[in-house]
Amino acid sequence: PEAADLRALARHLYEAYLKYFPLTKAKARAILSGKTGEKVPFVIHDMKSLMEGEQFINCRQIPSLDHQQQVSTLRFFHSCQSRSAEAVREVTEFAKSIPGFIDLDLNDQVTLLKYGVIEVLIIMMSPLMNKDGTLISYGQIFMTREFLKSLRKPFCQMMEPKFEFSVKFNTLELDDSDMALFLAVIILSGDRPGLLNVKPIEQLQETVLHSLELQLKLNHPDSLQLFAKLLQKMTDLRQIVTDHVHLIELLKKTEVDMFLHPLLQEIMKDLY
Amino acid sequence: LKEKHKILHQLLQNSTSPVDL
Repeated sequence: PEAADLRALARHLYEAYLKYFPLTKAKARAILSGKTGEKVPFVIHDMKSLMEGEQFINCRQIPSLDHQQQVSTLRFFHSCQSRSAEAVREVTEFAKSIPGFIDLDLNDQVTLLKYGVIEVLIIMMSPLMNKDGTLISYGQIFMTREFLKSLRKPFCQMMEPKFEFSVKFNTLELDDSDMALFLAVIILSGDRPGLLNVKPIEQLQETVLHSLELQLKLNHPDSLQLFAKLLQKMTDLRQIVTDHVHLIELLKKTEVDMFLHPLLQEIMKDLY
Repeated sequence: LKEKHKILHQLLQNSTSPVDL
């Protein structure tokens, strides 16, 4: 494809990214570095601040759960799920904006989202994190890494691998326009299990890969091998998702009050 | 596959109104 077409594709995906994802990397980094000039996030660093900060956490509550009877850890976990379900909706809208995606076989669209969405969410989490903690709840809260590590097992094991990945991923210094293309590449993976018609998916991905390669050359001229380094991250991501799904399976078996959001259940069932 | 993933399917099909999550 012509360079002009590849640049147009990059612009289109960046615009869709800005449209569907409320907390951009630029905004998150401004909050984390204290450069917003507005509200600083509420810091959750222990159980007391968790309870104080719950008023900021999340927007929608899960009905049918008696909040009085739940311990804070589990209640927080349910809030995270509710936000994750909303994030899946945002990623779905972004996927639909990728040129050619909605023309794919509908079963394949479902498969691409089922296998790609958690990988996308983990990549999108990276800009919200630094080595000390993570922004949550649209940047209104900063939750410390130490606090997450102090939760009881297996909750304490959930976020640590994401921190380790994110701290390394952030050294690549992608910006939001790079991220938009990388997310599209992840979604358009032609090797997901059960795809019916791989060829058109691979063709779409190839075009987005060309656009990403050009974007990185123009946007990061001094960063050698950035394109190759970024593609290698896709292998790490699959392992993180596999481990995450296994942890959720463990939670389902061990936690009596465990409630898994129906959308997340759909995605994780028979995933890996 | 569509049957096993009703909410995902619905999200893909509804271009304007998001399903009640």
